[in-house]
Amino acid sequence: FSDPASNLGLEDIIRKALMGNLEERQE
Amino acid sequence: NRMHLVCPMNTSPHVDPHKSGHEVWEEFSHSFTPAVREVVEFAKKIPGFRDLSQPDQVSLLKAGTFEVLVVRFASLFDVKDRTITFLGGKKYSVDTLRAMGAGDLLNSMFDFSEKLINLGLSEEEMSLFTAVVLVSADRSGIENVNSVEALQETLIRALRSLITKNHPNESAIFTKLLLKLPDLRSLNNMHSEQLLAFKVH
Repeated sequence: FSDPASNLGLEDIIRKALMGNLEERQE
Repeated sequence: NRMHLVCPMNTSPHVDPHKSGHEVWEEFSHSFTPAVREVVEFAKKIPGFRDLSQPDQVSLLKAGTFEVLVVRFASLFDVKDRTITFLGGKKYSVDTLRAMGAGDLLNSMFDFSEKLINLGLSEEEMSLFTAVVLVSADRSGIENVNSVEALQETLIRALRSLITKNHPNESAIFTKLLLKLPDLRSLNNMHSEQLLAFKVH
């Protein structure tokens, strides 16, 4: 259980929450 | 054989026995997702965080979200009454939660919350401390350790400066805060073990 965040689905939530910001940077 | 989910990030520790494991997990996930989003929004506001690479931003958040939530929600643990307020707004006593299967993690979180709250930090100090908790170069999977380390050092210097300015006669507060970092790691590890037990169950 080395990656509890992925198992929890946290990574997906984190990526989606960061996404808007990251897209903004790419522009 | 009723199941309970004794995490305050849940609306209630009671689990509907008619629901499947997947449904229980979905409901729990729905409950803690807004708090996780808030952690991400907080991270975005840390000066320099957005300049880190995208994979490193994700790695720091994956590894540190639990610890940030422990700091942010320390006030849910009422040390005097020995109760915890769940996100649904209802309070549960330690004895009740113990009867539901809560173990050592519960006591450790009470101890941590009590010591942190007793430091009497301002909102600004708490925010800066939370940023220090999140930006740790020794998290697993960090690609550009030097960049994260540089940001971490900047944040630690800012925290020391703020604490020194606000508490000129209490120099030990900064040291006590830094000693909270390994405590949080320990809580994080205990929490991961409990999650494993839950998933296996």
